[in-house]
Amino acid sequence: RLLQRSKDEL
Amino acid sequence: MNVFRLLGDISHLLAIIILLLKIWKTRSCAGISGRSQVLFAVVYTARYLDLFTSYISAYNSIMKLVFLAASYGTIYLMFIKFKASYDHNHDTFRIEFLILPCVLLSLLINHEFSPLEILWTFSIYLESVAILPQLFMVSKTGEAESITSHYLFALGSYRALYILNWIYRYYAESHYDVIAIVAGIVQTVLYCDFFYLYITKGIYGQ
Repeated sequence: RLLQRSKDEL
Repeated sequence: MNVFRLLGDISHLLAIIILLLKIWKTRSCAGISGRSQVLFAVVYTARYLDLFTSYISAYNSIMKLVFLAASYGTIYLMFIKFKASYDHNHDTFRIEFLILPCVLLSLLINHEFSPLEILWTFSIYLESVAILPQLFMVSKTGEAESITSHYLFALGSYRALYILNWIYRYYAESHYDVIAIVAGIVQTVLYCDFFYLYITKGIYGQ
């Protein structure tokens, strides 16, 4: 879960 | 979603609305950097391409559409409708010196070497420096209308709130994104000088 692209953020 | 990110998005939305209202009401874009607005439109276009490929939530999709519409709307108002009031002489920051390094960096440092991912990374890097032409213009003219300084305060606060969101997500969801965090810190640090002036003096008219 670490260091993944924050896809849900604007 | 957490309260920091929600407040950040609201602050971001507020900034964009303040800017649109300022230009529309005063029918002038004096003191506003068109170059920064072009950079923001590039940032949102590069970042929100996944609008068509991945659905996250109604909120996410609607906000992306609003940010895209507002940034292109601002450009329309500045470069077409109220072009006469655009201050060319003071909006001179060389944005190619911002875009090229961000392109190179996004090709070198990214999470995954795929088109959508590179574009997202490029948009993250570019957003962190996109306000420089605007801050440069304010420093050159030596002042900003109060409405413009409120715009900058809301815009600067949005990414500062996102930093709190990333801290929260690290502890609550053990999730973190180094690229977004480092760029977000750079972006917020760039506003520090302005925040100081805004809070101590209210930089308008000085």
